[in-house]
Amino acid sequence: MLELRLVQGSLLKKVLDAIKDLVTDANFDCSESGFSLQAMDSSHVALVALLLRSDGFEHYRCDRNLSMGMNLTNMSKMLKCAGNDDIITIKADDGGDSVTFMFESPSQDKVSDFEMKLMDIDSEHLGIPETEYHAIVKMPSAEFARICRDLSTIGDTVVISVSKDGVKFSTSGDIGSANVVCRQNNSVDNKDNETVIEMNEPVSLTFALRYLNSFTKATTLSNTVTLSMSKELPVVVEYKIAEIGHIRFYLAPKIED
Amino acid sequence: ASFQNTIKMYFDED
Repeated sequence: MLELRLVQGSLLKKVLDAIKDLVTDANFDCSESGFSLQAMDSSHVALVALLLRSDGFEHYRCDRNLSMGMNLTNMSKMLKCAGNDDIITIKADDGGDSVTFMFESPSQDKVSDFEMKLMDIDSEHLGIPETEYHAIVKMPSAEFARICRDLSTIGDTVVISVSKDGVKFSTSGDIGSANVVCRQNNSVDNKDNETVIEMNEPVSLTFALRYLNSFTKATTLSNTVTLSMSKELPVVVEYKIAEIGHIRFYLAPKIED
Repeated sequence: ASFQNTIKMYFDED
């Protein structure tokens, strides 16, 4: 028996909006520690890892570990039927072939339930080791989204370079080239507006902008984003989800021939 | 020219 009650149901709606274009089908894994998902995009270039910790739910009952295969397009269709202020409860029986999403309006005067069929998904689960990254950049998520969107009008790839001077985003294409440099700044009145760079050694990696743009669909989940980079490793683009967890996107770099 | 790696080149299967 599984019963997870999330008071801030809009978070789940935003999570689905953030990943449904990158991943079609995925297994949601439920254990006593939390509700999680790990999935790759169809070309296996990017990986998304979601964690919603059990203590972030108002009520969290998970009698035994459960993996529920869901089509994210269909799940998103159902969650779109929840109001932004609604409380969402996810319910499933052990060994059942469906999941129920229950939506309660804040004043409790409207209660809906939507039952969705589960599917068998044969997915690979990758082990992601804890890594000390060469450079970690924390910046406003809207700024990162703006840069990715702007640069993708010029080129297909971006070189992200972190040095003591700041973080530089560079692209080039048929019509020309562009560089955006963000320097470390400290905002006295609003930590969310800060750009903070922790660097052990300079790092420069090339990525497909198409994927980074897809990741920025998570911008509504957090005011800040963290980019963790090491030489010859996938970048980690992380959005914290309120007090409850995180969504991390891993993107393999492009290597020059 | 650049080559797009896959994520599976970096992480092993659990």
